[in-house]
Amino acid sequence: MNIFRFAGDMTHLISILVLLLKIYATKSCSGISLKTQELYALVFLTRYLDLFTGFISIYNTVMKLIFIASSLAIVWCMRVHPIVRRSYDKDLDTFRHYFLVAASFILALLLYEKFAFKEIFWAFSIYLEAIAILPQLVLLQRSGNVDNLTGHYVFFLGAYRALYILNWIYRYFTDIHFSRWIACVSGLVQTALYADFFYYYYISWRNNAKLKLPA
Amino acid sequence: SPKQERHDEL
Repeated sequence: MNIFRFAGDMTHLISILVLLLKIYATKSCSGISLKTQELYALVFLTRYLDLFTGFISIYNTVMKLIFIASSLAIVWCMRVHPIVRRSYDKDLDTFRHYFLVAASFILALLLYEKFAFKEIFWAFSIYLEAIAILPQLVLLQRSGNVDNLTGHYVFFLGAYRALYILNWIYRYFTDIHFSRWIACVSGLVQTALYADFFYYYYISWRNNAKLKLPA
Repeated sequence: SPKQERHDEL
């Protein structure tokens, strides 16, 4: 474990806490893409298949449980919670995310570290996580004004993988066995997708103005 | 064989 990876995990956790805060404080999920949340739940469920078979550390197990539980809780809130579900922008959140699932799965069958059940699903979860934010970014552009908590949520979500890139660079120079090309390349693509969001987030912070993405 | 490279990252 290195400081970059720990900071990355904490930033990821903060993004989830900010989203939970937004939903519980405002009793609303406006501006949040249910499709992206469903994709994240799928990412965690397919990546942590070794949750009960392999043990790495208490920290690793606890964080996996938190990520799985929180992503499922958010999907439940947006689909079932009588008050929250009413504020879901159903007619704006129309990205066909099944294509993202299919493309990631096909790629995982072609490009993997080892042709084994858990490895294919691990690669699938890595590819899917890289593009899972697309429905959310499209929704932000469509819904114009972005409330503060939603903006912070997306910012921390993008920042966590950028910290993981620093972690991979660090491990590349310190770990002789280290070779995580699948995660590295996907992580670069994932972070690049946030580039324009990061720019408009910075502008809104510098001008102390509302976050606004061009349509 | 080298220790199975487990995915130790989240």
